Amino acid sequence: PPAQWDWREHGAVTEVKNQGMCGSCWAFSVTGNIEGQWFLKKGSLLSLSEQELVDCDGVDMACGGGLPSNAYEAIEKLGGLESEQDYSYLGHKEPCSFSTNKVSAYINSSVEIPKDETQIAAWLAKNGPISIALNAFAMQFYRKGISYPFRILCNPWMIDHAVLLVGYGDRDGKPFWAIKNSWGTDWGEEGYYYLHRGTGSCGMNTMCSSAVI
Amino acid sequence: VSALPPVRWLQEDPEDIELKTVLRLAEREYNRVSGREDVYRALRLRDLRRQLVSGIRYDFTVFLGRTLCKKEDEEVPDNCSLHSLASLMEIQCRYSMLVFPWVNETKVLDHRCSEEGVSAEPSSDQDVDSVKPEDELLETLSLFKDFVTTYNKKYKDDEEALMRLQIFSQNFKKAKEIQEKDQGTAEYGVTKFSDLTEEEFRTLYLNPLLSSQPSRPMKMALAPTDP
Repeated sequence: PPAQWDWREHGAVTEVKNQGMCGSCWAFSVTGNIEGQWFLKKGSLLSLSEQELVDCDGVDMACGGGLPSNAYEAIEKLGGLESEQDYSYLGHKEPCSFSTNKVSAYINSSVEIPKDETQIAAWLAKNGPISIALNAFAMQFYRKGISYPFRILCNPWMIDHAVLLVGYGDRDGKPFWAIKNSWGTDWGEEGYYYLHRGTGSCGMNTMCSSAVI
Repeated sequence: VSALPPVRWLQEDPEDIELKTVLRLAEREYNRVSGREDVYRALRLRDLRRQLVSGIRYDFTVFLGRTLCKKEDEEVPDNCSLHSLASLMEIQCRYSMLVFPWVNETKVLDHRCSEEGVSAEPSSDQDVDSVKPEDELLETLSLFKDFVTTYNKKYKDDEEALMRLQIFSQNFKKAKEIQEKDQGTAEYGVTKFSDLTEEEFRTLYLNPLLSSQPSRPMKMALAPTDP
């Protein structure tokens, strides 16, 4: 893969969103991925609806949590995602009001991305932002810089937060992943989290996936 | 040797007169030697061990809280009210005492106090005259004030505000610990989530299903092979 890559510089990433007091990170991670995939396949960057997934994905548990792998399947079954504008985010579950007439983007299937971080970087640089999940240890108090917690404190089997991998690179010789979070721009570096790259920090490489258009 | 449960709250066992006597002695000893203006009161007890030797030896850790009473008051009442921020200014002391109940005598064998707060253990080189916690408290209060303004936090009453201040203070210490252990260049500290307990944060913002449910199987992505 290239030494560094950032999909924000190539127009494939929408603005940072805010999930509010709701465990809907899985929906934000998946819509972020589909926004990137749609941009790369269709040439336009759309902001897509997380609320549709919160309300209409019957397999996942809305604000109680969910899995990106289930969300892809739900989107396939529903027929696509509405835009953020048409089906705006509320931060709590409401009855499903999805309309096929308002579909802005669809997907055909989904894939799992290998755990090897070099392959993750190569896939990202070629194919777009990736939905990932990680252990959110220390994110409650993260402000800026490259986070690199001890493995024992941020173990890879306690995954509890889904986010979007948008790029990678080095800062002063320290390799990092650039991660788009969904806690608003008043958290982290303008809403982004920078995590050490190359050692499977916080299990970031364990649940990588993408929709396929 | 009788080892009692490791943590005991004073109000849990009000009838334990023997224990209360020992704690009152610890309080009195602390107030006698501390050089502080305020009277301190025992709040809770931890790691108590009782051993029958020539008398009865007690080893225990006591957490002392600041009251509104002053030592120079002519008569210090027994029921001095606690300072509203007492829990943020707890002093932790480890005592060894020898009690001779049959002659109504007590001897303090050893005591060491730390002013680092609830989670800190007293260190051997710190004693009751160590650095006052007021500076740390002022720093925390100043940070909390900025935090409330920056993130436009609203609390329903003073009680909730005080509770959030206590959580904020503990979280600030936790962030410092995370900072010390980080191997990268990250900065940790006050964030908009600094007034939430870990449990609240996990419940409100995180996703427990990710580690408790298996992912739906998906086909593997093809690794790029071209340059």
